[in-house]
Amino acid sequence: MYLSELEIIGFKSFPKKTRLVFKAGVSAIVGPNGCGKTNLVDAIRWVLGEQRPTVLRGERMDQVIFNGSMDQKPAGMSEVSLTIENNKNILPIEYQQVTISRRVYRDGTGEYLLNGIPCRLKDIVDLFSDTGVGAFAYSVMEQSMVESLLSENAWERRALFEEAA
Amino acid sequence: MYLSELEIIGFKSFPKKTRLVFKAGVSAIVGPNGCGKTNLVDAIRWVLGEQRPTVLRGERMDQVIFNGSMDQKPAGMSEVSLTIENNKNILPIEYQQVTISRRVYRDGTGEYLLNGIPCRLKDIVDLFSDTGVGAFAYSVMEQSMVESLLSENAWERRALFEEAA
Amino acid sequence: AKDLFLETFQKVRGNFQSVFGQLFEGGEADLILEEMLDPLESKIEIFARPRGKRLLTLSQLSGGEKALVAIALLFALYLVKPSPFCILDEVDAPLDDMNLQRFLTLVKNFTANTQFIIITHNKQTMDAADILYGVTMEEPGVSKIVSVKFEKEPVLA
Amino acid sequence: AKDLFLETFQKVRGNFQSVFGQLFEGGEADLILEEMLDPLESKIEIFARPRGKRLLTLSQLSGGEKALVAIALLFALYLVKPSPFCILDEVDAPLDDMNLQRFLTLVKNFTANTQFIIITHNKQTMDAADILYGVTMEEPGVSKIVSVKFEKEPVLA
Ligand SMILES: Nc1ncnc2c1ncn2[C@@H]1O[C@H](COP(=O)(O)OP(=O)(O)OP(=O)(O)O)[C@@H](O)[C@H]1O
Ligand SMILES: Nc1ncnc2c1ncn2[C@@H]1O[C@H](COP(=O)(O)OP(=O)(O)OP(=O)(O)O)[C@@H](O)[C@H]1O
Ligand SMILES: [Mg+2]
Ligand SMILES: [Mg+2]
Repeated sequence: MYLSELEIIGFKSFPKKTRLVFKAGVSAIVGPNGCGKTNLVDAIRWVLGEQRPTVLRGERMDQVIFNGSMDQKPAGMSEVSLTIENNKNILPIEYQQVTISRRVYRDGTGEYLLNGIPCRLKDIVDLFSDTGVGAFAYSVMEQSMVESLLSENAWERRALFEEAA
Repeated sequence: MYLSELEIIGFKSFPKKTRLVFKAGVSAIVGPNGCGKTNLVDAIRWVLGEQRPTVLRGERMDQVIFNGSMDQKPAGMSEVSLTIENNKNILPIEYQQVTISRRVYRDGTGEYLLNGIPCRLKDIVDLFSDTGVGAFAYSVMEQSMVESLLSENAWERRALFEEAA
Repeated sequence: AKDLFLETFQKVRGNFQSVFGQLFEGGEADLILEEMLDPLESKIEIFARPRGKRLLTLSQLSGGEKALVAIALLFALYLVKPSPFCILDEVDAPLDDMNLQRFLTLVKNFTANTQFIIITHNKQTMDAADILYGVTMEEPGVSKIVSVKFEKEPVLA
Repeated sequence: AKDLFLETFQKVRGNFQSVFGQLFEGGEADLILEEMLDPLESKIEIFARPRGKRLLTLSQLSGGEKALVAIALLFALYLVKPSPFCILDEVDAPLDDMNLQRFLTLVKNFTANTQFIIITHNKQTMDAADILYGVTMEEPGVSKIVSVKFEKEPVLA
């Protein structure tokens, strides 16, 4: 199973429709400070169901919507779609590919979609249960996580073992 | 005012007497992970009176004493001396140079010395009051300080302004 | 659930010791499950002793050593149950050149079961990648992907 | 004491805006003293808006941008009351090449009143230094200073 495509529109610093095609193997994402690399990570977390605004570095969920630049007005909504190849049949459904989408509007309403069909967050969580996807501590690691993984407060560490079990 | 010499014996990963001569300007300290660079910073903080073991990454003050390696036994004491040039007469005493030393023994006892003469920590703190030295947040900056300087909890930030005032 | 947890824990523990050994070229490490009435409540403690050094608390390790211990733990978990994709956001920043190469070698050994997406400022990490994506902000405040992707060809003599 | 604090605050605030402008090549920043009955109790809030971007909370800035804001604050304080020496432990790790050069230029502009000791893994920072000290652990667990010090000579054509 691997990520094959990420499509972003209106999410954080990506106002226009942006498509990123991934392959298996090792990809590196590079660029100057503040150009949007970690925002791509936020987009992947968000479309997979991240509910905590602080993990996305905001105070409220609507702060992920592009809030304007010098030349562009703020966006009215944010949408991210992630396509996953099911090449090892790890996912429990009969698709070769699965596309998960999430939208949010300025008024806070939003929806999730599975291959274009509206669904609940629960459907996405169930789809990925036991695959190692969705427990973000397991799939995403950043500098600040080193301290928390090693800290006296062992609960984050504990959660990883439960994910692996 | 600038640091001209650091002498370490028995402090953290420096069992043998080690002398480091500094000059004014920009010095860079380099070397592989775990070789002792941050330990040098800890030594400077410690000799200037740092009292919090956690700032020195330990739980107790005696953990700064060299605790042995594959081939060497643990040390019985730790001593650091820092020599400071008083070239701009910022320090209130009549010396061209000031050497501050600190020792600690395994039983937790220790002493401070000013130019070789035993003194109290208070004497060293008074010597440096209002010079910008000793308020470690002001003179030492590390990666983890970026988060705390910018955090909602503004007290560390506040302390810096009071030091500058 | 308790037996499964204990079994998983033992596997991760063994892997942790082995991955640690690769990253630290020796030394010792261990994971200890605190004795509690309920293993589902007990804390997991980490011990790590780099080669040639005596055991100290984790907090006394250096910045780069701590990063390697965290990486060893993550990969120890992946050896039990791989994550299909793994996103690493500048975790290579505190590593010196030698440790960086060991880290990159470890990453490549895991690509059979895990797709890696590594955000980095480090040239050596960029060299190790199969594909490179550049992100820029030519128009201020607006991100754009510049597909700097090259897919490595074998080097011809 | 209250007046001195307010006066110092205003000076640091002006400096912060100017140093920020140098590091971010534009943009805006500010320090706001929260209105409290007792100014000696009030919190100091930081605002930072990189060039071309709209104002967001500090937390939404990137890792490198946050490091630059913290550096700008530190140097803004030094312009009011310099620290005789300043030890920077790997603060350059999250900076890209351009920001790193701006940071190094800033450091050099402050050497008249401040001695800098910079711990780094970065080659560009090493190049900018006047003197280099190497620390090694040939004997495991035992640190040794290898004085790699060179003092720069002007480059002869
Ligand atoms: N809702 C939003 N609307 C517009 N721009 C946003 C929004 N949220 C964040 N940003 C912008 O994204 C930038 C941060 O991007 P990001 O964290 O991805 O940088 P980065 O490439 O990871 O940089 P670094 O190398 O420093 O870590 C901020 O400067 C901010 O201006
Ligand atoms: N009391 C002690 N006795 C002996 N060794 C110690 C003691 N305290 C710390 N050390 C050793 O010092 C090492 C850490 O050194 P330090 O933090 O200075 O590394 P560093 O050069 O800053 O590395 P990095 O580049 O990873 O930050 C630890 O590995 C530990 O073995
Ligand atoms: Mg980032
Ligand atoms: Mg260090």
